[in-house]
Amino acid sequence: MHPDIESERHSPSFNVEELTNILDGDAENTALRRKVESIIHGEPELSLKDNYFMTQNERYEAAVKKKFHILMLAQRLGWSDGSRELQYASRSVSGDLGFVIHHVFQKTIRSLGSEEQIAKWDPLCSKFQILGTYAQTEMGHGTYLQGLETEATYDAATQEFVVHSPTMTAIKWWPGDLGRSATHALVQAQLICSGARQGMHAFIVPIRSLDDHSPLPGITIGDIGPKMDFEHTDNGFLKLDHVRIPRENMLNRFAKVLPDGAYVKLGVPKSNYLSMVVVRVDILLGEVVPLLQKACIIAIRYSVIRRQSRLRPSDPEAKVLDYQTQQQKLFPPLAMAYAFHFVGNHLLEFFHRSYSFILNKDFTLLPELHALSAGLKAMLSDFCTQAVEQCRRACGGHGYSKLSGLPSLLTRVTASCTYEGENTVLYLQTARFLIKS
Amino acid sequence: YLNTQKCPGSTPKGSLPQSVAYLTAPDLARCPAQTAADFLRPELYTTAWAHVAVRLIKDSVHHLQTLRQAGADEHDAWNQTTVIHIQATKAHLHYVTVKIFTEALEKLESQPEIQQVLRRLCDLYALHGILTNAGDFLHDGFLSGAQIDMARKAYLDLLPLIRKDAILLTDAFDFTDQCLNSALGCYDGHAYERLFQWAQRSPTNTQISPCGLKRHTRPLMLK
Repeated sequence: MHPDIESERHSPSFNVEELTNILDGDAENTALRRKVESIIHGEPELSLKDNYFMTQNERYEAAVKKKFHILMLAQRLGWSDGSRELQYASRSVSGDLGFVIHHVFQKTIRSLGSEEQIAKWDPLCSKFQILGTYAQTEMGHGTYLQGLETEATYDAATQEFVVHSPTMTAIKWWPGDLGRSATHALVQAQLICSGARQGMHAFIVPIRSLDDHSPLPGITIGDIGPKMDFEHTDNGFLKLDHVRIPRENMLNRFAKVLPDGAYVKLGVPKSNYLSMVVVRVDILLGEVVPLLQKACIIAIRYSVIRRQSRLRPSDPEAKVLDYQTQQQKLFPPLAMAYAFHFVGNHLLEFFHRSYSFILNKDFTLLPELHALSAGLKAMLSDFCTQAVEQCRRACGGHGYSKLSGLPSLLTRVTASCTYEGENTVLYLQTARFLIKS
Repeated sequence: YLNTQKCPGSTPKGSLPQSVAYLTAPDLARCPAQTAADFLRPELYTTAWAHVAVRLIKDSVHHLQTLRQAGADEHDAWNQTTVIHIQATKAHLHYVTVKIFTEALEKLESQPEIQQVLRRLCDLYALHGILTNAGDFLHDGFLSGAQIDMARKAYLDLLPLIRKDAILLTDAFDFTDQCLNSALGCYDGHAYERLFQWAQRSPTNTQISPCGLKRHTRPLMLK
């Protein structure tokens, strides 16, 4: 142990283990998390040690390999789908896993699908017999659902939807797991039936052959190319040319099209946002806040090792954390890391309270849930991005080295300001709710 | 707000959702803080954030209404006030986060030492927000310049208190070294040793002569 960090731990003013238990929920969770981490760290296949030296292709392959290695571990050890063990496993490999959007695909089916649809598709997802992606964003359109151009026109003669990208800007662009992996896409498209446009609805569209993985007829598909980070996620594009899918492939918990083309609405316009609410809540707790926590750990630990200049001419070089300016850089991010942990937990509790009501078509709490999750996602991702950058700069030149871990944390958290809702759009959604209130 | 504007003295129909219930709560015109220590009272800074959020939301509604009354259509009026709406929304979200943080700490009464160290972080978070957005608090005289000075003193006094617990507060997040994957941030503090070891693993260090060096330099060197 380096003496400069050892001295910091000499006489603690509180019980660190108890605080860890509070952050984990309770001591049992901490014990379980550590048990899972020790299993994960014992598997050489799940090591992150070469990550910083990998190419985009290598990162993708490593993420796929890790994902399936964890799934096989889960099978062997009896970790169930959505279990705490799997969440902890993901945390311990820093979320660097393939098929994250496959789970968004699955969650969207669970939120927007009927019981029959869930019964059909959910087991296929769980067993990875199909690989899904969530295709909302288009090249020329983002968060604003009503602005999307992709069309799904109902053909009563064949009882099929014709899914089509009518323009260049309608090409789906950015969905993760789409570029190389997915066999099915959950496509958000404007429903056209009974001669009218009925707004955005979700459709399950097969995009690649389950036999040889080749694109299906009418499908143009590929990877969007190099990015700032997320090399392990194969963000892709999808152009649909009059692709026919059966009527049953429209997710119909909140709206459906009858065989004759009649449109039956069972929910409210905001129902479509439900799956995004689910994902946003997950993002805050599972991705954004841990990135800030890690940046704080790295920068603050380094700031007690790094000595620079003197506080008084007679003194030895001081730890940089003893300078008020360094404290001013690092303690607000640390305070945020704790604040946002509790905010995330609060949002999760509110979400659980509301979610079952919403699935039973009681939408009373949906506007508040939507506004709160949108606004908090925007604010937390904004602040975390600024704070991680502040941590990075607080480490001087070494913070620019990938080996510090900070550039990867920064480029990753930066993405959260855009994905699952661009922040300005999200702030304005909360603003509308505030003005109505 | 719109309801109460139409019928002064009345309250909106039904109860507001929990996260915006403060919009109709009684509001103070001036902050009662008289010393720097007053700014370490959670009810004081939570109320301060509520005041600013309410003022900015009212202000954004007022701007919207003014444009509408001047003949702008709904959509133009909205577009011309979006910057103000975002400012108001951020204040609301600040209020929400401060309130949630303070409420979470109230539940830690059985662990007073932990409650105290987290309380300092909560104070710091709230005051950092106030100082960063001081103009919003000064705008209608809710805080005076002298009170901003007090808030800054309270904020700066917190820094050395948090300093002594800083490493432990980061240890509590309990990320393993493997998970952090950082040469600088390892638990044992041997940052420089790791940085040196890890750099040597770089594939660029496996070649004696960098690729392309000879190929590109040779033509000039041979001239």
